[in-house]
Amino acid sequence: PGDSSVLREAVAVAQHHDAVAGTERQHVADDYARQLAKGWDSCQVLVANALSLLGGTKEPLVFCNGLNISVCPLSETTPHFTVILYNPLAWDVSWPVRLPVRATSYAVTDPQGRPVVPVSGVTRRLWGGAGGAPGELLFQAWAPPLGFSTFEVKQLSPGSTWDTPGWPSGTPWDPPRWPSG
Amino acid sequence: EPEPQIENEHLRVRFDPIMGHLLEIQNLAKGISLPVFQSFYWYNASAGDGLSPQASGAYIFRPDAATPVPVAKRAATHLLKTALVQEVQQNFSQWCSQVLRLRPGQPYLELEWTVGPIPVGDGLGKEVISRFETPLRTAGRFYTDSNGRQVLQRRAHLGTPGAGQSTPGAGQSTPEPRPTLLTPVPPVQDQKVQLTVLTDRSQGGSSLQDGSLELMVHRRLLHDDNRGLAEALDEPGADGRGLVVRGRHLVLLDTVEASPEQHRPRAQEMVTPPTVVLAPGTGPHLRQP
Repeated sequence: PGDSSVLREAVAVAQHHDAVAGTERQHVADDYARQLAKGWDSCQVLVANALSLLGGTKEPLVFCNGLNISVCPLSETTPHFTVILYNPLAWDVSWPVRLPVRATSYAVTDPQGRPVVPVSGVTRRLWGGAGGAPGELLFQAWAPPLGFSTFEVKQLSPGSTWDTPGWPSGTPWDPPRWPSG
Repeated sequence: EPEPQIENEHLRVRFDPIMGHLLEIQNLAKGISLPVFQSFYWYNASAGDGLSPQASGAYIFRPDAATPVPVAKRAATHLLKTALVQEVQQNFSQWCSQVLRLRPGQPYLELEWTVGPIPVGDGLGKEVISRFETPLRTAGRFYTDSNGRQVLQRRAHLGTPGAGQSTPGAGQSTPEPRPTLLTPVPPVQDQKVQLTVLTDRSQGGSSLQDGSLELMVHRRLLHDDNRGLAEALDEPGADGRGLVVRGRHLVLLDTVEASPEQHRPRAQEMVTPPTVVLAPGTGPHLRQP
């Protein structure tokens, strides 16, 4: 069972001026972080349950909390996976998805089953992140207001180079016209 | 490239080919271009001195000198251009790097900074800032917003009357909960330009020189400030070598009139970004509710 009250309680506790301003001892700061992390985990179960209900399946759903340091075991090891984007805002969002991957060529299809182009791959530089994957898969995703979109990612041949059509500088990029939310 | 730059349909951003720093931001649609220099510095944290035994600490920002030290004179850079992103990766030092990105359709420049572990082998606590410098004549004033609820005018108080130079210190730093705006103080008629910096978390900030804006991104101190904690603000981080912090600043350049409409939605997207959930294989076939 997912439960958002754990995070609500943790955020309530973190209204203390110490938590806001950082004027607490280290072990107290660590405990604020521990409570928030527990609340975060419990909310992720809630979101996963909601998505499973909407999808009518019991498929495992995975959250990669280390994307900001390019760590995501599922995208790094699985040749075929789905990315679900949930948009909590009241307007369409276009969102750059950047996932650590091992292979060098992927096909991405959008919620209507159409190929998402362009798909870019970049080799991660030394200081790019802590993860082990040598590369990152980039594609532009989008999601309707208070809604979600699913994008399917399939690894093509592992060995070929990135099919990154260069983006001629100065040429306005024509974003895909996606159905408004 | 002799003239390294990144560009999309909204902005063109130029870099210094020798020093690797940000040089200029151009808003192509409005025909605005503003020289913007940005780099990282650190203030030497005071351990108490002849003036006052007060050390810099969790409660007090008290640098040992008014002028911060540059993290590096120049940045080693790598330029990357793909169909989906153009970025300049800057490496200032072993513990300070940044990626500046433009994506198609994105009317702002994203600066993803990574700072830490801050070295303290020299026995000096360090308070790291990211500083933006522009020729905007702002008369020592800048503006901060608090989640779109209240834009306040802030002004560097100049200490003793007549002192032209304002110095950093607790009194100068204001909490920047959200956008920090640098715009000329009306009615400077020839300046209709606003530079807005969106932060992804609360940071201390100030504008100590006309047209400049500095945001404190990380601190590592070695002395307790004698306000009750009885420990220095020195977070060990996951591996005990000192906390590494990564965050983002979004920089928007527009007219004063058009800026609020630009930065408000961006701030909300920063606070409540889309949730990315992954599933193996074709995943659940989700129906739109």
